[in-house]
Amino acid sequence: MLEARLQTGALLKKVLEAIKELITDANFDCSDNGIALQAMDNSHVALVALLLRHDGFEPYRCDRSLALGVNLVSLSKVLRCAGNDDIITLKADDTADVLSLTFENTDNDRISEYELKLMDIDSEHLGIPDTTYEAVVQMSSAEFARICKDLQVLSDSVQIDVTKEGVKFGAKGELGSGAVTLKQNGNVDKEEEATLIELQQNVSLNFSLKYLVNFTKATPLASRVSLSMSSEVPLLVEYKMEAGYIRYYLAPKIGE
Amino acid sequence: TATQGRLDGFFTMT
Repeated sequence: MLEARLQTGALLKKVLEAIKELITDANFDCSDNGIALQAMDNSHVALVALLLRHDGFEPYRCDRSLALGVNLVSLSKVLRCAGNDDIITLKADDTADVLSLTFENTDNDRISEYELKLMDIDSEHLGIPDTTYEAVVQMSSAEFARICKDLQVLSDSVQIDVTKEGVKFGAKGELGSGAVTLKQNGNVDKEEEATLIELQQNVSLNFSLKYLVNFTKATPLASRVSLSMSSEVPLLVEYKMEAGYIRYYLAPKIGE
Repeated sequence: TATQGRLDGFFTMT
């Protein structure tokens, strides 16, 4: 059985907000390592890989690996019934056909209990190969969100150019063009805002802004984001959390 | 204009 108690229930609410528009149904794979989820969007353009490590929960118990098939829209609706400061406990039996959720307020004088029906999801499990990327950009997650949103005014795609000087996000559309360049600035006072680049080779790739904007729904989960790129390989956008991560993979646009 | 690529083929089935 699974029993996982999360002190900061808001984390789970934010995680659901960050994935529910990309994928509708997914298996939460529970093991002694923690709770993981991996799913592609319907058009096979993007993939979400989520890990909530066991040490992020207190307590965390999972005697036997379990796949909990969840409709993410339903789960996020139920999670809206939890207060932001509530402690959230997830429970499921080995023969689980429901996921039990308990929300306790911080005064421990209001306890709400919900049960969400589970579904059988026959999902193909994909192995994501370890890739050495030609360019890795680490930057402020809020800045990345702003750039994607701003450039969406001009176009539905963005060209990302990475050199050792900096990273340039450019968009061209019917009303004109725009570009935002962030210079590499590792020695700024505010570490949170620094743009850092690890580069093997200059990279220039095109991506759909609609998907990138969707990925930035994870911004409340981490102050930093990393963009890992190589030619003709899916972009990896990673938000690291205290005990886990959300990784998004996005196939590039090809052939200008 | 560029066409949107797909992820199929990048990741292996396990």
